[in-house]
Amino acid sequence: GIDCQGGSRMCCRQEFFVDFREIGWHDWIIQPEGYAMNFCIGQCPLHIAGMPGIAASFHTAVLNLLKANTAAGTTGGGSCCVPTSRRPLSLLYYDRDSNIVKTDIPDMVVEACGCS
Amino acid sequence: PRAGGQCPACGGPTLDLESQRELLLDLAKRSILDKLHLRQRPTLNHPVSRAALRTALQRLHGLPQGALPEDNREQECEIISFAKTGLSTINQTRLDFHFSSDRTAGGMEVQQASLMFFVQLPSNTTWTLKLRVLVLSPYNTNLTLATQYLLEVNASGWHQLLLGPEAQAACSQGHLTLELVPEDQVARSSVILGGAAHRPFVAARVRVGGKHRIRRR
Repeated sequence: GIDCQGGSRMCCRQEFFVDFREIGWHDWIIQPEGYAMNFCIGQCPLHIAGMPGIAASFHTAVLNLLKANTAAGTTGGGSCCVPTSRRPLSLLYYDRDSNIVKTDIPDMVVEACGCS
Repeated sequence: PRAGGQCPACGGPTLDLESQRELLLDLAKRSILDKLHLRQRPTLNHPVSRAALRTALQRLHGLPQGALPEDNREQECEIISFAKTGLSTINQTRLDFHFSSDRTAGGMEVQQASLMFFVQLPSNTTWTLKLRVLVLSPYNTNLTLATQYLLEVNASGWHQLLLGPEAQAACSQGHLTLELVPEDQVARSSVILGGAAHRPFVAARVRVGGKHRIRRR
């Protein structure tokens, strides 16, 4: 996947770290210290639609050239910048009875973005 | 993009960076609370001491891991519930364990539950302890005996007792009461109930949210 840097406008992953101490949640969330709420942002021009967000294979490159050259004639919806890989968020926290709860929330952290 | 421009993704007005940050922090809070089936962050009425937390986490790692939930709509979690010492007399001690109604409302199924308790024994002695599982019957407010275990312990330290289906069902309903009935004087003074690092607790492996998620979907 591509991480957003500077003024890149193409589809990329924007990192955004939420520090639980900063939002006053460090008293009830024991571990971890924060949550990487990364998100996908940027444009997906048609000729890179379907790019899995990694170095495209030769086949994909040819396909994209064909699309770019025939892009004018194509109709239909655009392509969106979406997560292509995610991992769980493991939390250790106190519930309101002061029980300790350990849980894994699936698909909570975006690892990579790509064009649908 | 600078404030006042147009968002390249949705075409709406762009926010200044500070408002954007506020929006994202609020989204992060909402996302975590939603996945934990919580309406708001919990307020802690009985903070747990660091010593009890450390002890419990060490014991938690010692428990056998369960199979992952086959249905990803469900979420598996482990809960450690510290005992609140209930009604006690010279002959027996009651331990109450509460499991949040947030989870029970969303459909909580206890897969496994163990009682962990600490014993300080004089050397070369063995003692016997009766452990009763008391449950609320649907028709009256009194606790009735659901099942009981006879424990024989011959060493000081932490002990684990795997609890059966009656206790698991009580945990699933949100409240478990255990009664320790020592068989003799030695046993009476041996179970450590107080003290920051030796509070008895129940470690439960729970499946949450199967029904809840389907309903919302």
